[in-house]
Amino acid sequence: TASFHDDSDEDLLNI
Amino acid sequence: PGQLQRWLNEATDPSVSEENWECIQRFCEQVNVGTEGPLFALRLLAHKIQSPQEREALHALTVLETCVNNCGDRFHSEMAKFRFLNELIKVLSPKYYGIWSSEKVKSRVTEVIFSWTVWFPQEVKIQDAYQMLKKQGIVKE
Repeated sequence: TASFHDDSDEDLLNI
Repeated sequence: PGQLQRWLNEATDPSVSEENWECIQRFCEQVNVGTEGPLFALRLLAHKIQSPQEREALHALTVLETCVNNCGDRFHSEMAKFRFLNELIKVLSPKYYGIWSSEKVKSRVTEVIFSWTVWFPQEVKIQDAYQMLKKQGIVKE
């Protein structure tokens, strides 16, 4: 069964 | 997430100056329950670390460091993502929460990120985040 675990990620914040 | 939130609220109570190790321990145990635990725990921790209340933020950093020492690989891989690292970076940046966070909180956040570059050399995103902070002059050697 598929997991809801979210493996996606964002980009590094540009400050 | 409700149970995690309750332990964390108690562990980071700004009216209490001493660490509440019982609650910190319970929070860490709860992180390992269920697949979503690390993700939820880090989201809650980020919010507390960004608190303008110094004591609440410092307690949250203690909880974070205890989790890093006690929780497993799933917690480590989640904290090494930009999603969470960005939340820590926001505390250091004057464009975000840096204007409200105290110097004490900022220096502990910097120490935490630096220590992870040493303990988790294989986590490229942690190295990237630290290099970026150095390049921006936010972290001085």
